[in-house]
Amino acid sequence: GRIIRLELDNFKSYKGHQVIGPFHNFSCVIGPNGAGKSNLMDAISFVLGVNSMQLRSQNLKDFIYRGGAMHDDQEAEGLSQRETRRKAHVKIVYQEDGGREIHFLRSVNSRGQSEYKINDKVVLWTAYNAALEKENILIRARNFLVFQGDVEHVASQSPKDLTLLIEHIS
Amino acid sequence: GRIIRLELDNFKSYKGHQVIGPFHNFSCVIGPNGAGKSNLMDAISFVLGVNSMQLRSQNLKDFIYRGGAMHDDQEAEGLSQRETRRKAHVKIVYQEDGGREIHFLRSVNSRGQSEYKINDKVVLWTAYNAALEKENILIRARNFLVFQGDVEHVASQSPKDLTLLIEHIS
Amino acid sequence: RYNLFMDAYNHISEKIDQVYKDLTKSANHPLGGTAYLSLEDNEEPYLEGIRYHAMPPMKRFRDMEQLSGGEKTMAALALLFAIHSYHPSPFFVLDEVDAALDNANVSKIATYIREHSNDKFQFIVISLKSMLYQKAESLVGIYRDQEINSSRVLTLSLDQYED
Amino acid sequence: RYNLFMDAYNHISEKIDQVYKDLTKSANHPLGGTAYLSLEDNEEPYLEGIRYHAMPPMKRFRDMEQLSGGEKTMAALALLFAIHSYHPSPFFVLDEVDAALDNANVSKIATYIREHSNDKFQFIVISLKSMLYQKAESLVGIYRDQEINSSRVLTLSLDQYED
Ligand SMILES: Nc1ncnc2c1ncn2[C@@H]1O[C@H](COP(=O)(O)OP(=O)(O)OP(=O)(O)O)[C@@H](O)[C@H]1O
Ligand SMILES: Nc1ncnc2c1ncn2[C@@H]1O[C@H](COP(=O)(O)OP(=O)(O)OP(=O)(O)O)[C@@H](O)[C@H]1O
Ligand SMILES: [Mg+2]
Ligand SMILES: [Mg+2]
Repeated sequence: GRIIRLELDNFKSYKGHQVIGPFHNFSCVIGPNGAGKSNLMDAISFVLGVNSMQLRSQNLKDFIYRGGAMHDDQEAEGLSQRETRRKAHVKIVYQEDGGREIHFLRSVNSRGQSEYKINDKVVLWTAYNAALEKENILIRARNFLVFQGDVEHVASQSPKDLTLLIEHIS
Repeated sequence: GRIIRLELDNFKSYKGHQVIGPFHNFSCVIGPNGAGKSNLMDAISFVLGVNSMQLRSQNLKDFIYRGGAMHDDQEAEGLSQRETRRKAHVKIVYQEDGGREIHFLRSVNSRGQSEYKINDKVVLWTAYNAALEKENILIRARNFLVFQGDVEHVASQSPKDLTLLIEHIS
Repeated sequence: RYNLFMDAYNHISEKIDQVYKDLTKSANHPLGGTAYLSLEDNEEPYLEGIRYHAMPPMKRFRDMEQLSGGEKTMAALALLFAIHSYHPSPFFVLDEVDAALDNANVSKIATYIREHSNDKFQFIVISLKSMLYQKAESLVGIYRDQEINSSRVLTLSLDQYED
Repeated sequence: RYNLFMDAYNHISEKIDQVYKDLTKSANHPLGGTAYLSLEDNEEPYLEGIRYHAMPPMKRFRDMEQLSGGEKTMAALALLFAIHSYHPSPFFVLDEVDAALDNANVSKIATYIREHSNDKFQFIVISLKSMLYQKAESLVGIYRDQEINSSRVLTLSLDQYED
C-alpha cells in the first residue's frame, strides 16, 4: 500500500484545511528552515497514533494551530476564531495494494482528547491500530519513522535498544 | 592572539609528522566524510588540555595513530614500526597579540600518560593551563569549542547548564 | 518468542552486509565496507543486547564510536534499511537524515532510495540537499505564508522532466 | 562571586538580542527576531538556572523546544557568539554547526563570521557546505590517502581570488 495524500486541518503550523499530495514512490519534502516540514512528519506520526511522548510536544493540544503574535493572546481574537480553532485533525488517504482507499483520521480537541475514524466512522484505538497493523504499519516499533536528529543515534544505540526494536517487529 | 599552525605527530588518523596551516582570521576545514576533519578539532582540544571525558575516546592512548587493517594486528607489524608509533603529540604554534610566538605541546604515550611542554620545556599542567588562561583560553569553560552534533543542544540546554557555563567564564 | 525473534534477527543479519556494501561501494572501493550483527546471549537473545558492527572500506576494526559523523550516518541507514526489509511497512518517512553526509554519500543514499522505492515501498524524505531531492519523483515544497501566519504547500512532479 | 557572575550575565544579556537580530534579519524581516535571558533566582543567581528565550521573526512566543531544527541552531549560535563577546578567547573552533541550516541561514552565518573575524578573533570552521566555506580567507582541505592509510592536508588561500 501507499500514502496517496494527507489532509491537515489546523494542525501545528498549518492553518485551516490543507491537502498535501499526491505522494509518489519517492517524494521529497523541501523548503526553508521553519517552514513546516518536520510538522508534516509530526502529522503523519500523529495520525498513525504515535505516542505523544515521542513527538516534540508532550501535550496533544499543542498540535492545534495557534495564530496571533503573542502567547495566550487568544482572548484578543474574536470568539468565532477561537471556536474554529479549538480542534485539529489529520487524515491519511491510504491506498491498499488491491487499489482500495482507506481514510484514517485522528483528531484532537482543546482538552487534548483524541478521536479515531476509519472511513468517517468513529472507532476505538484498538480497531484503528489493528487496521494499521494489517497493512504492516507497526506503531510500537516505529521503525519506519526517522525523526530529525535521530539517525546518528541509530548506529550508536545501546545493544538493548536494538534488541527491543527487533522484538517489536517480530 | 591567534593560532598560526598546528603540528601533529601520529595523532589519530594523521600518520607521521604533519604540519597544518597557516590559519587565517577565518579558515574553513573541508573534505569528505571520514577524512579527518573532526580529528583535527580533537587535536586542538587535546593540546589545550581538554579533559578526555569530553573527547570521543575515553582512553588517551586511542589518540595514537594505528595503521594496519586488523584490530590488535600490531604483533604482525615490524617492531621498529611499533616503536615509532607508541607515542603521539600535538603542538600549537600560537602568536600573541604582541607578535611573539609560543609553542604549546602535549604528548601521550602508550600508557596514556601526558606530558606538557611550553617552548620545548617540560612544565606541569598548572603552569601550562596558567599560560593558556593568560591568553583568555579558558579550558574549563570550553565555550570556544563546538563539537560536531553539539550546537543544537546549546539552545535546549537546561537552565543550570547555562548558569555553569557563565560561571566558568566569569 | 524465541522463534519469532530469531526469525527477524537472522533475516536482518543476512541482509545487513549487502545493504552496507551497497551504500559504501564506490569507484575507489568497488567492494564496499563490512557490517554484521552479533548476539550477546545465545540462549535467550531477546533479553540481552544485539551489537551492530560497521567498518567503512579500508578502515580497520573499530567500535562505532570512533566512526566519523558521516560514516555513522551511513552505517545507521544501512541498519534501518536492513531492518525494514523484514515485514516491511508500506512507507518510510525520513527527516533530514543526510545532515552529516558529504555530496558523494548523499548521492549514494539518493540512488539507493531511487532503486528501492516502488509501489509496495514508498519513501517520503525531508531534505535540504538538492543532491538528494533532485533524484525524487515529486517534490512537496513547504513555505511559510507570512501574511496568514501559516505553512503552505506547492507540489511539483519531477518525472515529467526526466530524460 | 555574585559580582563576577552578574558582570558576565549582564554583559551577555545586553548582547544577545543584537546578535540574534544580526543573524535573523533579512529582506522580508529587516528587524530580525527577539532573544533574551531571564534569571530564575535573583538573590543567588549562580545557584539557579538562566533561561534563554529566542523568537524568530514573526513567530509567536514559544518555548525553545517548538523551534525547528534550523531555528534552534541559529538561536544557539547567537547565544554562543554573545557569550563569546565576554572575555573573548582568541579563537573559536566550530565543527559542522551548519548541518541543520538552509542556504539562506548558512549565508547569514558565513557573513557574520566574515564580519567579526579579525586579528584578535580567529574562526576555524569545519563545514561541508560550499555556501559557507566559499566566504573563508583560507581553506584547509583534509583528504584520506588510502595507500598510506592516513589523513593528509592541502591548504589553499582564497584571498588571492577576491574581487
Ligand atoms: N501549534 C502551532 N501553531 C502554529 N505554529 C506552530 C505550532 N507548532 C509549531 N509551530 C511552528 O512551526 C515551526 C516549526 O516548523 P518545522 O519544525 O516543521 O520546520 P522545518 O521546516 O522542519 O524546519 P527545519 O528545516 O529548520 O527543520 C516553528 O516555527 C513553530 O513556531
Ligand atoms: N587512532 C587512530 N588511528 C587511525 N585512524 C583513526 C584513529 N582514530 C580515529 N581514526 C579514524 O578517523 C576517522 C574519523 O575521522 P573524522 O571524525 O575526523 O572524520 P571527519 O572528516 O570529521 O568526517 P565527517 O565529515 O563524517 O564528520 C575514522 O574513520 C577513524 O577510523
Ligand atoms: Mg525540521
Ligand atoms: Mg566530523
